Amino acid sequence: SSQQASHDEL
Amino acid sequence: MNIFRLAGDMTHLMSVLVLLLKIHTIKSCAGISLKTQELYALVFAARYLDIFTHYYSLYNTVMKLIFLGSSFSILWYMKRHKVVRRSYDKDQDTFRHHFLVLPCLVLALLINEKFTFKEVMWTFSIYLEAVAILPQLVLLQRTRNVDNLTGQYVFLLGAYRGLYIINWIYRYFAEPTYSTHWITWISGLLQTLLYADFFYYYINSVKNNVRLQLPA
Repeated sequence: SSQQASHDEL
Repeated sequence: MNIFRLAGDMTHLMSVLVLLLKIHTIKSCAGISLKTQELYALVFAARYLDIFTHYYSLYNTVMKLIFLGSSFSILWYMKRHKVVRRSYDKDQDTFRHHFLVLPCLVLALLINEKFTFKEVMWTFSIYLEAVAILPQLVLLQRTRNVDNLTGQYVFLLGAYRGLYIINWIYRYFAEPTYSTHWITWISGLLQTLLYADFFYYYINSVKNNVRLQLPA
């Protein structure tokens, strides 16, 4: 999901 | 993972290593703001709540462990180490950093992508990271004469934020599933802008090969 796309960053 | 993101993570990692190197080998934390270090530890603790519940990649997990471990060891050195803690500029490091935490928490409760505990904490960490460097910048301005390692530490942190912005632009065009992320983008842009003034003086000092001196 798009939610996770920004959460895979540190 | 693109090259900008990797370069951003590596400069971020180097900034922490430079700081630990300074503290560990010179046994000094002069010029380093404990307030900023406390805020960073809080940022990582709030953001990485998913470390054991959601698996992204080995890279992601290892880097999270390094950032958590290094930020709490820096705190330990500055507060508990019998030699290092004596070099802390307590009287100069007076920024009221607690007053940054509450507004960031309130903002995260009001403006977030999803109203769940983990998501609000994640958003809080994004807002807090944007302003966490402020006590450090104020301390640098007060001490004015900045030693090389401290200057490099702040420069590397700023470079990390700048590279992350390029990474977001790249992802926006290169990844079909990557949508807009206003919360991270605006916070990241604000955070990078806070370094602008410092960057100007830092690059001048490197160019002229003189010690970094900030104006009063």
